[in-house]
Amino acid sequence: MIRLTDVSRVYTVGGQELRALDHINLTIQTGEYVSIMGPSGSGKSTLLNMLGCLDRPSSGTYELDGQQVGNLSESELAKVRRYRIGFVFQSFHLIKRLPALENIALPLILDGVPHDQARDRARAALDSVGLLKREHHRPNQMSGGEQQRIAIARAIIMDPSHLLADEPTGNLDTKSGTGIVDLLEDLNKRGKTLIVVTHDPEMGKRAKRAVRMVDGRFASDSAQGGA
Amino acid sequence: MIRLTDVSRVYTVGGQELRALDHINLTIQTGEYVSIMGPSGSGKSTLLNMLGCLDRPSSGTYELDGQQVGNLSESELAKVRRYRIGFVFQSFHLIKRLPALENIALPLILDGVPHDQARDRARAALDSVGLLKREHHRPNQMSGGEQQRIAIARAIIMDPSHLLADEPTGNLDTKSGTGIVDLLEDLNKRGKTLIVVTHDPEMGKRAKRAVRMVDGRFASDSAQGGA
Ligand SMILES: Nc1ncnc2c1ncn2[C@@H]1O[C@H](COP(=O)(O)OP(=O)(O)OP(=O)(O)O)[C@@H](O)[C@H]1O
Ligand SMILES: Nc1ncnc2c1ncn2[C@@H]1O[C@H](COP(=O)(O)OP(=O)(O)OP(=O)(O)O)[C@@H](O)[C@H]1O
Ligand SMILES: [Mg+2]
Ligand SMILES: [Mg+2]
Repeated sequence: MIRLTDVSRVYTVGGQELRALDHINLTIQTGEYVSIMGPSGSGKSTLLNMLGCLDRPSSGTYELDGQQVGNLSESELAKVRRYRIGFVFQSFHLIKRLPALENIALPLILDGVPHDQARDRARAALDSVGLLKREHHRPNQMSGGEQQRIAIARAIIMDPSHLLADEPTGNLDTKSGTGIVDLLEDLNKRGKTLIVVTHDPEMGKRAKRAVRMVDGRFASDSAQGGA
Repeated sequence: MIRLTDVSRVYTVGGQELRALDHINLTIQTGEYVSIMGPSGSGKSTLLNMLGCLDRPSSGTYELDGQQVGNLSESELAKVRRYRIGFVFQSFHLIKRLPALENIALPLILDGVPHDQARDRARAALDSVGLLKREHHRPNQMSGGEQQRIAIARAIIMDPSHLLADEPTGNLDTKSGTGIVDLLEDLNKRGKTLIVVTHDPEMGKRAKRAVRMVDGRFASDSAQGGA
C-alpha cells in the first residue's frame, strides 16, 4: 500500500518559494487503478516522482508497503526503484547510445540476469508493445511514440508490483494509445497497482478511481465521493 | 509556398532499409492551416523536419518560397530556419542551462538584437503563453507542459512566415492546450502558414485542411476531396 501523510514539496527559484505539493494526504491500496489529472504545472509529475522514490518530500512522510521511505538509505531506495516500482517518465529517459532492446534489457542485466536470458525477456516485452521491428534502433532512430513505448516496455520488465506512468499515451495516436492502455490494464488485472498521470480525459475515465490536482493539492478524489 | 516533389527519406539501420517518407508530393500555399495526423511511426515528424529544413530528402525536391532548398548552402539554410520558419519540436530541445526567458530570447540575441530589447520581446512572447511566472526557471525546473509552451514561445519570437508545430499540445491539459491552439490560429489569421502535427483528433479537425499519413505516404488529404 502507498500512503502519503501531510506531504509537501517546496522549490526555491530566484529567491521565490514554490509549493509544488501542498500538504497532501493520499492512500492507495496495492492493486488499485488510479488516474491523476489536472492542469499543466499542478504537481502531477512531482507527485508521481515522489511515489516512485525519485524525489523526497520537503515535509511529511511516505510509507510504501509498510516501510517509511524517508528512513531508507540510497541503496535501499535503489532496490525499491528496481524491484517494486516500474516508472514511465514523461520524457522517457532512454539511454541514447543503446538500441531499444538493450534499453529494455538493462534493468535485468544490472540485476545479474545472464545476457541471453535478459535479451529474450526484453524481446518479449518489446513484442508486447508492438515494436519488435525496432529492436536495433537507438532512441534517436525512432519516432516519439516509439520511444514512449520502449520506455513502457522497460518499466514492466522487472515485473514490479506498482506501475507509475506519467502521460504514457501523450505521443501516441488513438490506436497505439489504446493498445498501451490495454497492456497496462492487463497488468493491473494481475494485481499490480496502476497509477497513471494523463491529460487525456478518455484515459482518465477508464481508471477505477480518478484524482484531480490543482496547484499542488487534490481538488477531488472519486474514492471520496467527489469526482 | 511549400512544395515537395517525389520526396523520399530512407534510413538504414542494421543493414535494413526503412522508407520513412515514400515518394510524397505536397503543395501548401503560404497562409494555409494544415493538420497532419497518422499512426505513431508513420513519418509525421520526418515530414515536418523536412519542411523545416532540419533534414534533407534522400531523393526528390523541396521548393520553399520559390527557392530550391536542396541547392542552398548550410549558412543559407540556417538563415531560412532563423527567419522564415518557426519550429516547435516534439521533444522541445530547450537549452538546459538557460532560464525560460533566455531560451526564448536566444534567436533574437543571435540575430544581433540588443539584449534589453531581446528580453522585452521575449517577455511578451512568454506572457502570450501564460508563463511570465516561470521567467527564471530552467527547463528542469518546469513541468512538461510548461517546457512545451516555452518551446512554442521561442518558435514565434522571430515572427516567421511559416509555423511548424510537432504535437504542440501533447503535454497540455485541455484548457492550456486550447489556449495554445488559439494563439497559433491567431498567428495563422495574420497570414502565417500553420502546419500542425497532432494525435489529438479535436485539434486535427480545427485545421482548414487535414492530411493523414500512413507508412510514409499520404493516405488522404481533405484538400483533394478525400478526408
Ligand atoms: N526543480 C524545480 N524547481 C522549481 N520549480 C519546479 C521544479 N520542478 C517543477 N517545478 C514547478 O512545480 C510545478 C509542478 O510541476 P510538475 O512537473 O509536477 O507539473 P505537472 O502537473 O506534471 O505539469 P504538466 O502537466 O505540464 O506535466 C510547476 O509549476 C513547475 O514549474
Ligand atoms: N534516424 C532514424 N533512423 C532510422 N529510422 C528512423 C530514424 N528516425 C525515424 N525513424 C523511423 O522512421 C519512422 C517515422 O518516424 P517519425 O518520427 O517521422 O514518426 P512519427 O509519425 O512522427 O511518429 P510519432 O507519432 O510516434 O511521433 C519511424 O518508424 C521511425 O522508427
Ligand atoms: Mg508532468
Ligand atoms: Mg513524431
